[in-house]
Amino acid sequence: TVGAVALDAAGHLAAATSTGGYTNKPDGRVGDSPVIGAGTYARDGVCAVSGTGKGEFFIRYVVGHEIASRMAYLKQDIAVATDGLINHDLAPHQIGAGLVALDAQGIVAAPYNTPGMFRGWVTPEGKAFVATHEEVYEVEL
Amino acid sequence: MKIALAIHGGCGVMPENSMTPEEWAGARRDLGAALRAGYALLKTGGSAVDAVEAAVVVMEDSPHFNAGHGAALNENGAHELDASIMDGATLEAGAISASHAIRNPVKAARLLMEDGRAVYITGPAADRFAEEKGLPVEPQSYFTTQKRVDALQAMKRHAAAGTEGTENEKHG
Repeated sequence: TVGAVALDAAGHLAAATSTGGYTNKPDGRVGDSPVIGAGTYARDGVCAVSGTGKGEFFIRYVVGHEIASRMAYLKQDIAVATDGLINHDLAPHQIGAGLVALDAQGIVAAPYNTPGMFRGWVTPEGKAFVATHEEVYEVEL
Repeated sequence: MKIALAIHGGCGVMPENSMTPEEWAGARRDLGAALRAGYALLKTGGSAVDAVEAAVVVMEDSPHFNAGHGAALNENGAHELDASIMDGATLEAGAISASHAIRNPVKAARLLMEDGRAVYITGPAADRFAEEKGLPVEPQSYFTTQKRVDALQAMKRHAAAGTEGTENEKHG
């Protein structure tokens, strides 16, 4: 699965996700990636989220919308809200899960509970980084 | 105003000795290319929707990630592709699933969002929608890589033997 979240100069957020599912998935199975609110969600002023992992759980927990709700109603910051879903709600099911998310100020969160996650981000200061495991590489834009 | 961008190319990534150094380097290179594609648009005043679409297209075209070219195979050895996009400014969204042919599913999702008649279409209708909108469609073989063929065969062997597969097989 691949995905992206962005904050533009007008202050608007967006999210997108694309996937082939998983190897040997049942014929006709649809995961969370195209389910708005589960694998993909964006709301200006709150956050944008794109997920990766066992989609059935992302659908059951409505992960993207749940993160936005915790931020909007419980006033959690993006790190707390995303960590809560990935490492507290989903991790006990022993499923691999991760996501990237941005808040309305451009703060990035990229939690995952698997050995690694392909990921990259550009900070509001214009520095770009990519990573697969713990080691982070700065890249030229 | 600040601009920002973040991407992922999937979780379930195994320890660093599970791929060749060339494969790791290739994946990191394509992650960087995806960031550049999205950020270039943001920096020149492009919308967040433009940026996420551009970044995802780069990863769909890369064989290193489970989307588009390089997508996982289902139990029948077929590719069924899903994608979506959402605009936080309007809460408009577009999604497609079970596509067998759309080269860049995220582009179809974007066009469906802009079309406005539906949020989500699936299966052959999604492929027809993409074709009608002039998006490139491909034979199934375009999406297949040897890595995905090997992963499916290994999972079938493990299933037949009643043994556990590896994380690389379970995840895309």
